Amino acid sequence: GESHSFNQDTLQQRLQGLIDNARESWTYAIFWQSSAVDYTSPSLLGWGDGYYKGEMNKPKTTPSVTSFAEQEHRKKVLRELNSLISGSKMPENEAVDEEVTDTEWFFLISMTQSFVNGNGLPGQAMFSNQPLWIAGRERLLAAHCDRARQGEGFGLQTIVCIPSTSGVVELGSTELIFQSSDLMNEVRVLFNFNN
Amino acid sequence: NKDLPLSRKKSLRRFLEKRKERQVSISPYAY
Repeated sequence: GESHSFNQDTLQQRLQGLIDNARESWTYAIFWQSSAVDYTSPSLLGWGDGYYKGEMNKPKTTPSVTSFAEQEHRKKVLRELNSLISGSKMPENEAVDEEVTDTEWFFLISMTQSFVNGNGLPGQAMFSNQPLWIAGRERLLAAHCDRARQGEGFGLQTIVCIPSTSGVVELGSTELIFQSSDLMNEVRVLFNFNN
Repeated sequence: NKDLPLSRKKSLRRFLEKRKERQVSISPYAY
């Protein structure tokens, strides 16, 4: 198929296009970028880019399952990140009033993670060069993988990792989504980089 | 901190901006 040059700036558009145009309701998409220079060198998968869409069908009135202290902690971290990005201190009463949801928090935590040599769901997908499609909370728990367990703990029901030429595309959803070859083909087309 | 890699900084900025937009659109004061 047609391949594109790898371009950091277009990653966001590709991730966004992938889940905004999908029939299924995906909560987020992440591109884990490989550091490997060729097929024989050991690889580290690190954060390339991510797109958080959120839970479309979630009622706004859903009561929080997180403790008050946990919410305060998340809000504090978000305020600090806001200050870090904007370069100015954010007033206590501005923004971050809304609850930081479990999936938002999982997405943020993901930015700090990386996977070496076949570890974690993205690493396993990269190492075996096979897509991993885990649908169902029991299956996520049975995957014997920290990331799968963590995702389940934050309310995800489906996590998918699809290897591409320069990394792995991960999708997650709070809904139960079964394997779709359309989606896997879409990933192969959108993330088929020629370097 | 200053050592935050650029790709994460960009992703973080986008995430925070989108979050702010979502909050404004669901706020009762927005109507």
